[in-house]
Amino acid sequence: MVPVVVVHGGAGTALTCEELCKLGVQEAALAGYHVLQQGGSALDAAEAAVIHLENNPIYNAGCGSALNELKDVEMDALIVDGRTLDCGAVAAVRRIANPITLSRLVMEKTNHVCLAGEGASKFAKAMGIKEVSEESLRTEYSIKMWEKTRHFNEGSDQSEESKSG
Amino acid sequence: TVGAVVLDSKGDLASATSTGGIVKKMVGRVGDTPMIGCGGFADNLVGAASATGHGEAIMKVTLSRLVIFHMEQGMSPSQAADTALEYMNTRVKGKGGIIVISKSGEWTAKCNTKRMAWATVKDGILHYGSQHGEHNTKPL
Repeated sequence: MVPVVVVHGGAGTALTCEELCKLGVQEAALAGYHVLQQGGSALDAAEAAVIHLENNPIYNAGCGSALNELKDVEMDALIVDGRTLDCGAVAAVRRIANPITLSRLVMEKTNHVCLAGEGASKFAKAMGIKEVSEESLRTEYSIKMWEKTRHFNEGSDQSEESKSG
Repeated sequence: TVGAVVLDSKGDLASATSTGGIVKKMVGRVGDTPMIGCGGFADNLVGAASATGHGEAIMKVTLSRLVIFHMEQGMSPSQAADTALEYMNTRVKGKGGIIVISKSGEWTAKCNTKRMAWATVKDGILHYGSQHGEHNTKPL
């Protein structure tokens, strides 16, 4: 079978910086492909590609995530294994750098599919995942976007951009 | 939101999706990303998908599973993605995008928003783009 890696960096009306966005997804696809070349599985490659994007501050995931109404970062992630249909997810998780890795641990180390909020954070700690500061997940751009919409109540700004993750 | 779908040399498929959500969301708001069949899905018997966009709309139509369902019915990844995105738009006025790989390695990246940055590696060639119809290639 010829291996294939496809990645996306989010859909919307505008890209923060189009050329950088295009470069970031290329790097992430290559990171995933490199894992396959080293003998990694599809799961390893998908996780590696997404970690690459979570660590890139221009994307809305991990570092660079959108800020909630309290100006905090709450992140969601999901991983699915097509071989077994096993899956793992985390929702509204805080203060970790790579939610996709935590979702894989939910899949592999628990009998559950999804852990949310404080429970997800406790599980991360139990799995030895280092907690990071809120500050390290915020970026100048995410703060600027939050400031731009601070006069709106959640959902009152009906632009397509405001509804898309 | 970011995501990846992968087919390895053994024929195994995987999907991964991660997001920070939407700006100024309510505390505790959860979108499509961690919902199986919404933000992502993978089944070696059919294909794999990862979604992005308006989370509430994606959840209402279970977008990733819908694309895989269309492929089960015989559509190509491209046809399945177009059909599911059109359904989401007409049924719940939803905007978004999706990346898909079939079990045979056919792939697509589609959106009904203005842009979605995407990239693919297959057969020693890097494909990438962001605007509708944009498809650049580079040999590795």
